[in-house]
Amino acid sequence: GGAEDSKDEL
Amino acid sequence: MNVFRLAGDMTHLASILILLLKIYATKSCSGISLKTQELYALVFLARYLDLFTNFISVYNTVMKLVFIGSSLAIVWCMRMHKMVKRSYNKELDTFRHYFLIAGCFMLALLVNEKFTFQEVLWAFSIYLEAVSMIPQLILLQRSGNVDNLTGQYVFLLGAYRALYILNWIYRYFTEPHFSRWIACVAGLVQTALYADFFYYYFISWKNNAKLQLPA
Repeated sequence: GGAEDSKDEL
Repeated sequence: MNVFRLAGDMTHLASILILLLKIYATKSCSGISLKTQELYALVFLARYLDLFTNFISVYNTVMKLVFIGSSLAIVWCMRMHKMVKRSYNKELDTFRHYFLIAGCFMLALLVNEKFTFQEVLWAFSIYLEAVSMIPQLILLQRSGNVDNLTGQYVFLLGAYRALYILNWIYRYFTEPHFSRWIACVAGLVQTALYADFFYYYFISWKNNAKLQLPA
């Protein structure tokens, strides 16, 4: 998990 | 998306609806910190910049728009609406929230996942969200009495944070690459801020009494 997939939360 | 995450988002949404209901139905924002509401508006604006660059799902996009829109509407009402404005406890809401903004921005410059414009603003929004409840908690403590809707509002916000922690624990065990230490550490700090409030909320619920915070 890089920086990208950690942005799926609100 | 797991059940904890969905429950967390719905609790967050419910807290905002309760606040809008309070303002709309009573034309009053007594007990509500404008500083906290401004911080939340800034949190959402900084974090959801990715609305234009990063599509995740319709759910995600709609929720982001709802959070940005509702937080701006609340700030607008508290500042501009004649009747609502009059009920604002300005003299109790004196926390210097600009220090929080400056501190969080500096921390975001130093601690981020990547040193890019969007990543720094994302980290900034995470840090700022973690502390943005402080002016509200101080206002409640100063006024002592907490009206019913304001109490529910703060409780739901705290519950949303607690559910997000359960969501991270779940994701940690079920997803192979789940690591998100910036959000998790900030999230733990944020949830800890509610501990005192939760304690008194629980006591008042148990005794079936009005929520009161000690001076």
